[in-house]
Amino acid sequence: VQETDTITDSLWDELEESLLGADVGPSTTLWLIERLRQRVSDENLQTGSQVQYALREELSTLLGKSSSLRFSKQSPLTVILVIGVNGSGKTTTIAKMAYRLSQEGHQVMLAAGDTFRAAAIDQLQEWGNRIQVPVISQKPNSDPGAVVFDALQAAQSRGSDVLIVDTAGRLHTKFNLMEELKKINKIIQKFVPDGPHELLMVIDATTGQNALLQARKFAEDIGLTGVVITKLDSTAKGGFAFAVADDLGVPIKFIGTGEKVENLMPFEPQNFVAALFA
Amino acid sequence: NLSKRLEGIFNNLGGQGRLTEEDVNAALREVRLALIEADVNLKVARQFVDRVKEKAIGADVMGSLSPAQQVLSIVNEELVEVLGGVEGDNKLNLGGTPPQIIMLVGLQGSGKTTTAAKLANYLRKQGQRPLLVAADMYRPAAVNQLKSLGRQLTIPVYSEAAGADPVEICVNSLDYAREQANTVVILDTAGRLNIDERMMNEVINIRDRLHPREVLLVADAMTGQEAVHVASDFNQAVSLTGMILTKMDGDARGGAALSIRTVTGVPVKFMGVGEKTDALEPFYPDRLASRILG
Ligand SMILES: Nc1nc2c(ncn2[C@@H]2O[C@H](COP(=O)(O)OP(=O)(O)OP(=O)(O)O)[C@@H](O)[C@H]2O)c(=O)[nH]1
Ligand SMILES: Nc1nc2c(ncn2[C@@H]2O[C@H](COP(=O)(O)OP(=O)(O)OP(=O)(O)O)[C@@H](O)[C@H]2O)c(=O)[nH]1
Ligand SMILES: [Mg+2]
Ligand SMILES: [Mg+2]
Repeated sequence: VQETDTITDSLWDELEESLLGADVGPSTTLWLIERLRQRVSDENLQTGSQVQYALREELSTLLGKSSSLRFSKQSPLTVILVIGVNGSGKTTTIAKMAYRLSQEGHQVMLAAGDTFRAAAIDQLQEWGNRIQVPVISQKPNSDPGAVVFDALQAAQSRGSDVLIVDTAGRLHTKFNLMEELKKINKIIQKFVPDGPHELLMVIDATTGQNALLQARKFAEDIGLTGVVITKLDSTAKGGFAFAVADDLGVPIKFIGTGEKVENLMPFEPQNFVAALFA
Repeated sequence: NLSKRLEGIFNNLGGQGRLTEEDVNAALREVRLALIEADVNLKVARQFVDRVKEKAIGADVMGSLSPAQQVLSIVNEELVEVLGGVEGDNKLNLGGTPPQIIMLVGLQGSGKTTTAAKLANYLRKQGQRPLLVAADMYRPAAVNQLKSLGRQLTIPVYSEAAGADPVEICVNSLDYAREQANTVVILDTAGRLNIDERMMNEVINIRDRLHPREVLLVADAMTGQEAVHVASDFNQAVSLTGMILTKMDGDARGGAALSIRTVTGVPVKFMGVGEKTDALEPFYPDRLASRILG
């Protein structure tokens, strides 16, 4: 803790520590510190508070503007494909989104696209029952593509305006699983002319630098339109968000703040940056 | 990668017969960076590098090794020693009167339920008669998940109806295990945050009532800087006897393991290397060391 508010070496050390400690990552942290040093000389900044303020500005810039869910403009059905690595919080996030969208007056349907993991279908069906949203599913170990196709048809014939597709967790390093995802994406693209309207990647806030590798690979293989960061009710800060948003140009759209169906909030860049230093 | 970066450093400094402090400082900056990129906790990385520094300065540059290789070998040796630790502490302790109890704890989604099934499979192959216990009464279909895995393996699962209390379920499972002559009981608990007092009290109660022989933290290999705080809180609450690092079949470097080991002394007992019930491997400190160093 500094006695005066002058810009000293220990200020830079403290900033570096708090950024690295928040999982911002060494390369983004280095970039930020260099940028701030440049601004101190360019703008003749005098105090630690000014540097802190500048840091928050830089962080907000990396995140980009806040961006909400993108709905279909052409077809009457909006399709949201939810993807991410194992255990990140996809299924729970889908339940939360479905609840929120139903509350907002949408006719939501869910597709149980994880046909592999034990009781994955049961889990989504239980959520569907709780929030009174229909779930389309087939038997465990059936082809996920077939379930998705089924769900697209059901959503269309039922007049649902939002279909959210749950997929099995998959590590981005697994070739066959990423190929399976590409196939699911193609099925949606063929069925709905401008779909999927959202390719949402769910990332656990407690993840370290691997988050960037995950996001890059998912973006590369099928593209991303948004990110949801879950488990921000933990002590983790999700600092990888800056590198992900900046590197891939993909907005963070929602955050998960707990295990209940209401624990989903739209992403607010200002709040997220402020929470980093809380 | 690290060895290339270290070669680069030593190419810029004069070749000497001994490693000077300047050489070592330059090299260790790279090592510290590699560790942080690997998600090793900041303070742990700093402590580690300080320890290596003492061993590296003045070390003779061994005949066939370049200075970079020399530093790297000291770093690797130190890392393997910290991770590998005391002889035998990476093994499961299940000696004593059956049934012995293994309790799995950890954050949400880390892989506990899947790991419980893997452990049961592994122990059965070793001649044990395992009983799986479905003590997660919060997550939708959690009990079904464990039952489904139990069915796949034909390993019995003890569970109770909705509304039952997880602590009582665990207590009751022990009576059931005795009746059924199970030799090891594996408690699958709900994912929980280390800062959730009520949920942490639940696992404290389970531990106090059952005295599990092994209390294992199931931790995701991709966990970032918070690994240290999570592990210390769990350790303080239920005295961890080991950890299992899951999803090691991905490309996460796994630095969390070094952080957890350094701060809590808890040894890695197994690694999860896939989603199937046979995807459990014993822990190899040298493999994890090279992976963390990248
Ligand atoms: N504390 C907290 N827990 C969460 C949050 N989101 C999800 N979880 C929990 O994380 C665990 C995993 O959630 P799931 O929805 O099953 O994750 P998933 O990505 O669908 O998992 P797989 O399908 O197995 O890959 C569950 O215990 C959830 O309750 C969150 O925002 N906060
Ligand atoms: N690739 C891979 N996936 C794993 C491994 N261990 C678990 N998983 C997957 O990770 C996801 C979460 O596993 P669970 O066993 O449900 O995790 P959990 O800790 O019980 O989750 P909660 O009970 O919600 O806290 C599932 O998709 C598992 O198949 C592993 O070693 N490798
Ligand atoms: Mg799921
Ligand atoms: Mg579980």
